[in-house]
Amino acid sequence: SVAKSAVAQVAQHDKVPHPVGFVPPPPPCPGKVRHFKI
Amino acid sequence: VPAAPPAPLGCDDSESEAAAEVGVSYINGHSHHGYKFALNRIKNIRVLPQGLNNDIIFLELDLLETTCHILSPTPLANCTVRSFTDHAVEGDCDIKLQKVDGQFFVLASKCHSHADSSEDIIQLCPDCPLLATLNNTEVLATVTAALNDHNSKTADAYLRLLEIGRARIQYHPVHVVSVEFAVAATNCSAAEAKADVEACQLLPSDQSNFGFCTASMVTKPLQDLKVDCQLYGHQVLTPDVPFLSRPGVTYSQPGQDTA
Repeated sequence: SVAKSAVAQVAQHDKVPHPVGFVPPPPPCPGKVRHFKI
Repeated sequence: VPAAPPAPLGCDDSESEAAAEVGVSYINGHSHHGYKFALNRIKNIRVLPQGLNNDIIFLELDLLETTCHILSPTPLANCTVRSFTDHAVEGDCDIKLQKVDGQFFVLASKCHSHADSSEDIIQLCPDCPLLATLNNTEVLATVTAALNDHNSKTADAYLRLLEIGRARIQYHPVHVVSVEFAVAATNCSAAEAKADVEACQLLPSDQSNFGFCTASMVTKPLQDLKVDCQLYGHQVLTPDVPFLSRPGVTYSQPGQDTA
């Protein structure tokens, strides 16, 4: 029952929408452009 | 519970930037032609752990050509990246490095460069001059005229052509051919060269004195030639940098210098 409730909690948690204003982190690559993009 | 694997490196992480800096320095240090390149963007990085303090790193880099010729002693940090309207040239490089005890070593690199498309330049700057091929007859004639003009006026050493770095031709509103080329001092003064130019040889590597010239030739409506040559002063080159970088340019006028 402990395992079931833990899974249930996780499942619930995943359905929780991100808080308002949440900005996903930028993808790790490609990186920033230092001069200009051809 | 086994430790979670480290988060993948991001392309803007300091460690990625440190690896990229080693890679760009390696590329410029082993290039024999053209110009120095600067980092524009780290496109991708992959790390393959090999054991304790030992990783193999694959880097994909976007570079941009600078205005410094590869023989220039100017540090890369002081080299200006060629602007978009100057007809920029981009380099794409794949580099394999090994990081051992915090130190990076380049194991292999593969690069290719390409100029920005003429359409892009014309769209933004209709009258900007565009890159011309280095064996274009107008380009060769301008390099010949510029080097002969410099050698006929200088009181210093007679200069020989090493390589043409780049050339651009503008067609409107006037017809202008602009060239950049690398030169080397010979063992002759300009006066001695007039007597016997064949005797003028490049100085031995322990005395080499390289330089760089820019010139522009307005051909229409009136002919006007401007030349500026600067010698870098004596440099000790790494042995694997060949003096003459690409098949020589032959001059049109008979009896002129050939490289």
